[in-house]
Amino acid sequence: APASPHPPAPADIALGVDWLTRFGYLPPPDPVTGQLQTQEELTKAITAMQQFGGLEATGILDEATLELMKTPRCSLPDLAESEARRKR
Amino acid sequence: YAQAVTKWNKRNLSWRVRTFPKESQLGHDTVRALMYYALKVWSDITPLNFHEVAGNNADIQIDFSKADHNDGYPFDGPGGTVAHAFFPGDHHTAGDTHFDDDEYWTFRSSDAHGMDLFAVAVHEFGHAIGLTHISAIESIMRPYYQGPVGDPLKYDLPYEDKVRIWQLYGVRESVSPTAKPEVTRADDHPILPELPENHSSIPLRRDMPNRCNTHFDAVAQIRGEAFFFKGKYFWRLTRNKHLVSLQPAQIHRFWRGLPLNLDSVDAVYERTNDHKIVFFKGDRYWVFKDNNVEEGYPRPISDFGLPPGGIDAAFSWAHNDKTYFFKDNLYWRYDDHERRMDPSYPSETTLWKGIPSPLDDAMRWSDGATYFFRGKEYWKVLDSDMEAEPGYPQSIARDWLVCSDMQSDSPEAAGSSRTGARSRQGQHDESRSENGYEVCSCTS
Repeated sequence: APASPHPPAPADIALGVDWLTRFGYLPPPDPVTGQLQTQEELTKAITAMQQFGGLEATGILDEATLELMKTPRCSLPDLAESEARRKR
Repeated sequence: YAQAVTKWNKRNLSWRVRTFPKESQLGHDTVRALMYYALKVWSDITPLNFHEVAGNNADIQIDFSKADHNDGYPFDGPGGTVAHAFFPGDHHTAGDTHFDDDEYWTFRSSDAHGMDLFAVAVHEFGHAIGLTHISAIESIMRPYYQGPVGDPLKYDLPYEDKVRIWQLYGVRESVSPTAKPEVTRADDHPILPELPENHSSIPLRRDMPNRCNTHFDAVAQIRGEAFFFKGKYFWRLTRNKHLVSLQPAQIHRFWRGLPLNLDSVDAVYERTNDHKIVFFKGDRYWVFKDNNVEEGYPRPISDFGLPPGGIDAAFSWAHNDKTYFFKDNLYWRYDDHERRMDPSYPSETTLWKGIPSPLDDAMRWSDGATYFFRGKEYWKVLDSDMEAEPGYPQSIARDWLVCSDMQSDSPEAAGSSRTGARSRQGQHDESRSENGYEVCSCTS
């Protein structure tokens, strides 16, 4: 992720990746090929989530983004997997 | 989920509330009435008609469920995900709508921590008839809970949402400018009860502790949030010290794998090297990855080099990344990286000036300080100090758990528990009445 005054703690990154995967911004790691989620994908997923949530699209897990991730919400994903892939 | 945009081919849809919230003050009739009005929001402007039925074959089956409820989409306790619904389709779950029964469901309540059932129901029924999430701030289909949306009898869908549902089903005849107004009689609609304005107290379950008037078994910072454990329950505060819910959650529902007969815990801390969470009770401990216990636990605390008898408190100290265990008037220093106890321990807790013993627990916090808890009070130690700050102890209930002084015993009453060189008996609490003014706090 681009440099930020307060780089997110590892726990926040784990929370962020889990959250982004769960709500459709980040495709889950592929168990068959073992392909992991790349840094670039993560940045794009964060940007997509920020745009969708009405935040400033910084591409990093800043405080406002983490706070929104903790906001109570509906369980359904925000992006259909195909849409997410098209966005990327 | 069938995410592709789908819609119902039929216009008459049945619904039924199969299970109700167990710990909400909303009666069954109120819940059914709210569901009726939430569906009516959509049927008023589309050709869809909803009718309530009995039995298990309703198109829209409504349930209040907790945690894992066998649809592959477990809920997660208070906060987090609060509800979901299945899109229209041929599968038997199509249209079904689930609400998280760990949420505190409210109606016309000023309780900032409650979840307005009508607002969430309108959103979920939007999914049940085919709408997906959108990012428009004012849309009811935005994925984040945005608080109550006002009176169900006066609620008007945002235009954005009307356009999208009209694209799926067209406009209801009665809405079109040329149609004659539909005649409905008042008693066609269920009556929504008026909640008394002053209804603010939340009925507590019999065994539920009162956060404003209790001491805590354990306190820990986990993933940046504060957890206060008491008996079989816990309260959770976000990083900004916001209480997630006035209602405590049940330990066993969240921390999966603790024995069901465990009636309390002694101490909890998050390991800094791998962010696993360690629970202590008596001579045993459990290690959790996220909120699931790992295989092979419980194990004896002798793994840490601790003597039998259990511990009072555990915390990892930010300034040296060591873990500290307290028991009565002794404390140990443990290296979680090396997985061994540091030599020349235990030492006397008197080295921690102004900190009482025995403790209930201790916790590091995001401000870099360490907090020590005992009874209804807490002490603060800055950075790498080993001495309590002046002006402590302070009231846990007031400073952490959104309790006014009226709701919690005032620290003066607890004067007998003050220890340490700096706090004087009967000292009036400066922070409360600087310059002679009383500071009042509004909790509801």
